[in-house]
Amino acid sequence: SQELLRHDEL
Amino acid sequence: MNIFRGIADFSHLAAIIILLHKIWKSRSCAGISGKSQILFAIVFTTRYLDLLTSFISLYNTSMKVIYISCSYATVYLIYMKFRATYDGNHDSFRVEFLVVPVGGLAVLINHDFALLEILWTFSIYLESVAILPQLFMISKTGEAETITTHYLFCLGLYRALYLFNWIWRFYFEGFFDMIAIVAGLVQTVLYCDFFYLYVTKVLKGKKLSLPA
Repeated sequence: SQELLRHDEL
Repeated sequence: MNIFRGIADFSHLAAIIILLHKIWKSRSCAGISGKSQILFAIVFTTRYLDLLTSFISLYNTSMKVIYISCSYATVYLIYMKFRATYDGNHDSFRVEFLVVPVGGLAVLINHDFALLEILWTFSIYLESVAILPQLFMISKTGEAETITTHYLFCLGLYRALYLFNWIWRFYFEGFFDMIAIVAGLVQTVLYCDFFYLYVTKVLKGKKLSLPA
C-alpha cells in the first residue's frame, strides 16, 4: 500500500 | 532501493556518526546546537513508531534503530556527559517557534487523521526545519569547525539525494508522497547557502567563517 511505501523510507 | 536512496541513507548515517565521533574524540560539544539534536531525536522517535506496528525489512529496521540510538546518544553527550562544554548562550534559537507551527500543520495537512499518521507527518515537517538552530548558531558565532561543516554537508547531501530518489520512484514505481516531497524541498533549500560556503571555502582548505 501507499502507507507501507512511505514507511519504507527512512 | 535505488542508488540515490542507498547513498542518501549512508550519507545520513555518516553525518550522525561524524558528529558523535567529533564530540567523543574532542570531549567537547562546542559549536554544536543541542537544540537541533533534540529536534532530530524527536523527529526519529515520532517517525519510527512504525517499528512497533509494521516490519518492512531487516535493513529498514536496523537503520531506524541505529538512527534513533545515535540521536539519543548525541543528546546524552551534549546535555549530560559533556555538558560543561555546551555553548548554551549561542544556542539561543527559540524552538517553540518551530515545534508549535509544525505541530499545527501536521494536524491540518496529513494523509489520515490518525495518531500515528499525524506523528509521522509531524516528524517530516519538523525534520525539514530541525537544522535551523544549528545554522542560527553558526551565523551567530560567525564560524564553524571544519568537522562540523562535514557533518552539515553529509546531512544536506542526504536530503538532496532523496529528491532524486523521489524523481526515480515517480518515474519507475509511480509512487510519490507530496508531504515528503514539499518538506524535502524546503529542507534542501535551507542547506543551499551552506553548500555554497562549503564548496567555496571548506573544500579549498579554509575554515568556514562568515563576514562580520
